[in-house]
Amino acid sequence: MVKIKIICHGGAWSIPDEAKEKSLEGIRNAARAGIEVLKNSGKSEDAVVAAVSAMENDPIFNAGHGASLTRDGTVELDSMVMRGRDYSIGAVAALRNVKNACQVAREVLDSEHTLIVGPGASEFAKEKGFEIVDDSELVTPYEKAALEKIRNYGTGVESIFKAGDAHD
Amino acid sequence: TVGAVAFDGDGFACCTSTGGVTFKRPGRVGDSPLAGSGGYADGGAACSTTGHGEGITKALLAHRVVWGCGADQTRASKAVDDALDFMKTEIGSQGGAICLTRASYGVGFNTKRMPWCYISFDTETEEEEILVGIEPE
Repeated sequence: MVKIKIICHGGAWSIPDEAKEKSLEGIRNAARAGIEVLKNSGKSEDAVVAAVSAMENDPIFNAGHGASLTRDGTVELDSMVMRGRDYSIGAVAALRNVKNACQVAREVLDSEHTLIVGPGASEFAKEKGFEIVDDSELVTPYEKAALEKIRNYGTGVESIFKAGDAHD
Repeated sequence: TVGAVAFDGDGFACCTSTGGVTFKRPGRVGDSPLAGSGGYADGGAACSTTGHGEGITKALLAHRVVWGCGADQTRASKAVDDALDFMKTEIGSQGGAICLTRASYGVGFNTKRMPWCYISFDTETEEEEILVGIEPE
């Protein structure tokens, strides 16, 4: 008896009630995408990339489309893939203008590198034929609002204090 | 952050991907792309983590989980809980992790919620098991 298997997570944080159902739907889709690769005799390193790609393409999750924004309002993505059989590693960090960072990380796994960061990572992705996209394709209204909320947090507190009806 | 761990009947792999944290400094990188922190895999187990990036990196959380499984394939869940407890008490950071060994799986988090889904498939009987969760219990 051979059991092939996959387990996925969609991030551990204070997920609000209104995001619960979509998160559950998205995580099921991701695990389904991964197990189908295994059922078709695919390798575990390709199954995890299929599952994570599904979540990167789902705006409910903080990766790819729907990723958190830097204080400049830009998207910088980090990802890694590791294969236990031979300890091979592929990773990118601060990758810009590419939708699926995990797929670029998968390409790094097959290269002689283990980690490529920043502009070099974007250049590597371009060399491997990945489409270079504008940040606008990765930014969601939800994340824009989250950034604005933090940007204005200081102002909010200040105005409350100035209004004199608050305490530390 | 999102992650996946798989076993294809022969070997393990893990994958983790993230946009980081809102309002981060450009160039700030957390644990996700760092082998041993955001994810780790060897011949007997694999793990993917999520949570406070700097804390996970200090705890070397993914490697700590895989190492915690040791030779006992039934320890995945215990290894995840022990590693998260260490990170919380020693470093004061919260997060979550998923893990697979040949005989077990582990899911743990000490934040409000973490969506997770486990699917196993018996290639002989074609029996499939699906488990899904998001609340702490």
